[in-house]
Amino acid sequence: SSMFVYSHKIILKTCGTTTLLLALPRILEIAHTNCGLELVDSVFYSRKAFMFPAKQKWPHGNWGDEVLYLDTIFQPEHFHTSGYVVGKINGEHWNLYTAAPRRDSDVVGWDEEDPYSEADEEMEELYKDDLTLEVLMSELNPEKMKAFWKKDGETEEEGAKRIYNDSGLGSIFPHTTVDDHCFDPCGYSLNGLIDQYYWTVHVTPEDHCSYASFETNIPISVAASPLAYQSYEEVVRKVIGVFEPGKVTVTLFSRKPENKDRETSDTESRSESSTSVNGSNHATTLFQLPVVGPGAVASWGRKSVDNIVSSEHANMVLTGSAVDGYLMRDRVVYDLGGWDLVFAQFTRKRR
Amino acid sequence: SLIGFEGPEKLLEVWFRPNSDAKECRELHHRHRSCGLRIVDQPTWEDMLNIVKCQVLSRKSNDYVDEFVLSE
Repeated sequence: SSMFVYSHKIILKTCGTTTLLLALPRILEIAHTNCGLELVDSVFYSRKAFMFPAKQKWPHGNWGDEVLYLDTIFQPEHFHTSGYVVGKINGEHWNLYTAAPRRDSDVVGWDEEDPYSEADEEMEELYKDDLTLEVLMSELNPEKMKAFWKKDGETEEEGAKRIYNDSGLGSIFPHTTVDDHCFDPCGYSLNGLIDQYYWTVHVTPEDHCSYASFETNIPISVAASPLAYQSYEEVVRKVIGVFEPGKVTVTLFSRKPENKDRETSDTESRSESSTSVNGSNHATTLFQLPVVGPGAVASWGRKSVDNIVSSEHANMVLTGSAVDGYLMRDRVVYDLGGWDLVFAQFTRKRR
Repeated sequence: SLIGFEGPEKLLEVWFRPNSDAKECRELHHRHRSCGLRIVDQPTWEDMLNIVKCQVLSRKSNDYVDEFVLSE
């Protein structure tokens, strides 16, 4: 699990039987009483499909309870809230909740003076390159997973260093500052920092819960130096190469600039589910999404971060070559009010 | 801890705005970037993380962000 604390936001990522959402009231209290931060600008909560819901503590047993719980904190008269299921409901779907404050002057009970207006310009600066790439992997290659077990006589520090160097993780963003931990008897967590950006990796190598996650908000323009990354697809390929998973879910989130649909909860999506899987040439268009309507397109490449953040999602095309050896099972483009989301799933080809 | 293990993490992200009474903090943010939530001490975060059922294993900081590697 990991936590990242910025002056204006907190990111908390946990797994297992943790009760993350129960700490939300305390987080809000700390922000208010310790820091004078009483205005929540936005909230984002996501989780992949439930695996053992009966073994989780409330409200983490089902998506409906989690959304209900969040809605009691971010009440509809003050927040636009949404609870989505992204992907196939009976598949490797994703659950996503968002909340953003209402700013409509005609809302009953709303103070005529908009408390958010003063900080708009500042928030724009903070939002300008907010983009998150996440790669969730399961059914990891058992041979690759041997590196993620602590060896006899090895300290946790020694184990972490060995894993970082030997697994291939160290070559993903080698110019970042890394803080990692090797668990006993197995498992590994890593947080990496470069300026205001982070990347984080969590691995459970056991066969019965073979799972790894990778997440970063490092723009490709930053990630590319001194590396030769030309696109996020190359980052994804490199990550997949470390774990050789049987199943992969890739999501790319980008926050829209202020005043671009931030105040609507309408959802538009475009799904290209598994229809192309049987095609012979789909491997060359894994991330390629159709252009919807006229307008410029943005490539998912070195210079594209600003374009991705500032472009309308429907006009965005993600181009790139294939993830060798994988079939795309699902791809969806969502316009989630204040966020744009690309969601894609892959499975390893049978040899 | 593997009983009921759900590999896919839960991810929570909360963004705050400085309010009109926190101009000093906002100015500090521009000058030092170490303001707002970053003034919270580790015991306070650990108290919060107890609710989550996580403990801090290690941490590092730079000019912009504090990161914590957590148990679980």
